[in-house]
Formats: sequence, structure tokens, C-alpha cells
Amino acid sequence: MNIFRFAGDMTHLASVLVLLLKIHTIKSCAGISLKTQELYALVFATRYLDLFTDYISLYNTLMKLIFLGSSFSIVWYIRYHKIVRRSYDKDQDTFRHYFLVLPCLLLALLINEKFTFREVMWTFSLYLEAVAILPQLVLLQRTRNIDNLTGQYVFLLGAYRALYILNWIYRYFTEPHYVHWITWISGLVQTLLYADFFYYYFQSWKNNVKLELPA
Amino acid sequence: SAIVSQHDEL
Repeated sequence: MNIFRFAGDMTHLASVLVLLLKIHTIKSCAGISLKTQELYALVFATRYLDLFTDYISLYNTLMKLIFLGSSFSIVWYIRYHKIVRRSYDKDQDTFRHYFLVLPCLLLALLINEKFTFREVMWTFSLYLEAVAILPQLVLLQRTRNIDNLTGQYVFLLGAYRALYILNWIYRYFTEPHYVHWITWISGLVQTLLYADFFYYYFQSWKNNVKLELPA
Repeated sequence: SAIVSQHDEL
């Protein structure tokens, strides 16, 4: 495992921890899109079907369990926790799941490396992860008041994707036959979705003003 | 194989 991959995983882990910190200690999920969180839970549930059949490493297994456990517990908190759910911006978080899920499923059935159940599910999870942030980005744009933790959460998620691209470039030059068009293209699309957010994030950081996305 | 090396990522 190279440094980019490891840093990417750690950034991903940090994003989840920031979100759990916000929800667990502040008891608030204001500005967080439940739709995006539900899509991530679906992403991990469909991607990690190999959890109990293919052993890669202890690190790999532990991380999979962490991402599965954290994504489902975040969804649980926002939907059912009696204090946390009160802060959920339900009226603003209106993105429809099937609008993203159905095209991804269709695309995975058409474009995949191997037409087997597990491989189609794996591919579906890649496509869905690429666009799962959209409800969150829409909500950020609607929320006039983005708090620090929410801003950092989205920034860390974007940084994780950018580091994965560096990881793929590194692996392409150091490992024989390392070519994965589906992973790369969906990963690139996913990272590009953050470009706009990154721009305003760095602007607010540079000028030391509160993060706000233009409508 | 290609599939296995792809699935070692998270």
C-alpha cells in the first residue's frame, strides 16, 4: 500500500469521525443530507459483499467494517435518535434517491468488467459513490449557514477522492497490468464534483470568512 | 487477476 492510498483512507476515516463527532457530541445533524448518508450506506453494503468470502488483509477487513458500521449508524442517528433527528433539515433535503440509484444500476448492468452478481454490485457501488455527494452539495448550497464541522466533513471527503487519484497514478506506474477504467473514470467524475466546493472552501479559508456557497 | 487487484481498494 502506497502513501497516497493510506492518506486517502485516513482522510476518509477522518471525514466519518468528524461527522460522528458532530452528531454524537453536539447532537445535531444540521446541514447534513440524510439522502447522501443513505446512499453511502447502500454504496458500502453493495461494495463489501466480499467481506466474508475474500480475505485481503486485516486492515482491509477492519476498514470495511468501520465504513459499514459508521454509515449505517449515521443514518440511524438522523432518522431515529430523538434529539438528533430534530435538527435534520428535512424540507431542504429533497433530492430523490431513485434519480441517482436507477441510472447507476442500469449503467452497472451495461458497463462492467464481468457480468456476475458481485461484480455488477461492485460496479454499481462505484457509480453510486461517484454521485452520492450530490444531495449533500445541493443542501450546502441551500443552507445559508454552513457550520465548520459540516464544511470540514465535505472537504475531507473531497480530499479522500483526490488522494485516491494520486494512488491510482502511482499504482499505474509501479504495478504491472494495473488498468481499471471503470474505477478511474467514476473516481474522476466523483472528484470533479467537488471542484466548485473546493474553490469556495479555499476562498473562505484564505479570506478568513465564513464558508457560503452562491445560490 | 484484474478483478482481485481492483478489489483490494476500499
